[in-house]
Amino acid sequence: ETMPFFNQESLQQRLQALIDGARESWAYAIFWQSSVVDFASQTVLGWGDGYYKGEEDKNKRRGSSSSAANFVAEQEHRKKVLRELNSLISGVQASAGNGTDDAVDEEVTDTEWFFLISMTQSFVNGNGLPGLAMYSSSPIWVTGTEKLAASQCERARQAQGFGLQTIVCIPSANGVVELGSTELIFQSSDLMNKVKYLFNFNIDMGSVTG
Amino acid sequence: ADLPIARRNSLTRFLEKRKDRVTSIAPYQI
Repeated sequence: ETMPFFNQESLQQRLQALIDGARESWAYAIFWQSSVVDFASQTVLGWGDGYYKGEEDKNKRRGSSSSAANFVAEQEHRKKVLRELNSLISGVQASAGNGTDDAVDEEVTDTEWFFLISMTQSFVNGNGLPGLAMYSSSPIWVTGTEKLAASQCERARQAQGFGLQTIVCIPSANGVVELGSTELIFQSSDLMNKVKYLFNFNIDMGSVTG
Repeated sequence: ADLPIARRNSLTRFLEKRKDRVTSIAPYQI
């Protein structure tokens, strides 16, 4: 059962407060909520809530490795998925030219897509960046394309593939707060303090993993 | 239809916000 402190409305406000007022340009914030899977006695981090802000200049990050043909094909795939999701949420049958699909015809950026596919992911305690942060009870801060690409965590490599340059996972009371950016953002105590304040958790500042 | 509630809420919010953004910039794309 979700505690009142972590109800979804409250979570959304906290995630929004975390990045809307920040000096740095974060593209998104996600709260991975921990729960125990009874049959396996394992802690699993699943989607709690997320706030998507977007990048400052989306044109800057376009199609890092793909050709024009691949880009078009990938966009078609993303738009198709978005159309189906729109249909699922609104209950209106998806079809090209439908007024409700206007937003789908706009390019689906890499960060938007990364945020969307994040909703399908979960992490067993100790696995992936969020799981590792939870397991070690210490924040993980990865800055730079090379470091993300060289990470042992699939999520970090996936983030790099979608143009992110910074990803941070900070453990909190019953989950992990993750932030991502297409900019290079270096470790700051400001963010840690903000998470500590908003998500009510004592972080050992000396134990941040680079 | 059987999306967990947290994901459904997040997805709804994300899609609505995207729709607002696209609608607000559309007149300038002519």
